[in-house]
Amino acid sequence: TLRQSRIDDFFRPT
Amino acid sequence: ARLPRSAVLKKILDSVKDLVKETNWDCNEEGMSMQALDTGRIVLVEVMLREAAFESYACEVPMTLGIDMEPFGKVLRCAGGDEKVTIKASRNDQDHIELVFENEEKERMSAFELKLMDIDGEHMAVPDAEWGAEISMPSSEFKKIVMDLAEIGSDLTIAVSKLGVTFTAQGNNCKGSMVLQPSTAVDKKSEQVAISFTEPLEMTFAAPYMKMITKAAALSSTVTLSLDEACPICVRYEMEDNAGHIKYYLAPKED
Repeated sequence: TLRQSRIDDFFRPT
Repeated sequence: ARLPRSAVLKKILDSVKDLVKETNWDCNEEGMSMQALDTGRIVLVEVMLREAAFESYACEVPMTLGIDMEPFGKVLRCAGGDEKVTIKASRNDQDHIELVFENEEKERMSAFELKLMDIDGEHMAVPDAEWGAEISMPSSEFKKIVMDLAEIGSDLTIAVSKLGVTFTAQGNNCKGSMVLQPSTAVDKKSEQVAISFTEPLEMTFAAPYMKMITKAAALSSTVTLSLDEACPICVRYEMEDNAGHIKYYLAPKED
């Protein structure tokens, strides 16, 4: 099964 | 800021309102822009309306306008699609903005006030990526593929290879895939399918989110999908005449 990743897993807050 | 047609704002609102309920709009001399995450933090949406989108545009001091989409939508519904819209924000009174709609044919004018919100703004840094694959195609075609396959299954896999680009969805009792190859015989650029990639790749995304992303097809006749392994897909709609763009970054589903 696949897990839904989050934007936070890839991008950081400025 | 004066837009020749309210339809642009209506379409932008339609393209983001399923994902974002309230957002800060940053206004500066370049234009109006926003960036926001959906509550699940799965999609990052960016909108840019450049100065070129406006009939007239003046921003003497940079301002942030905290907009609640629901009342904004109610106000916008009062404007005819081909009516002009003027948005006025005062630096002395940052409690609200004014929106004026003008129908030149009927010599009708309507004015509204929209209360601004104090939104805790959060901004994500999107790194400049070297994409592994880029696909551009008619936005209506992309929309149809996503809408159709989303009925089949909740996972949408996009694979890019020498065969072209393959969209696949698998449900409990059916599976479907659609393959697009680069078009060679189509003259009009907006009807072309173009595919470039360095290595074959395959990624899976949540079909319900991808469906929301296709709403922006109303803003542009073409769409560009940029993919890279272990990175959110970027789905980009460029508006005509350098007016601006809407970009969505959708986080993938992974093992």
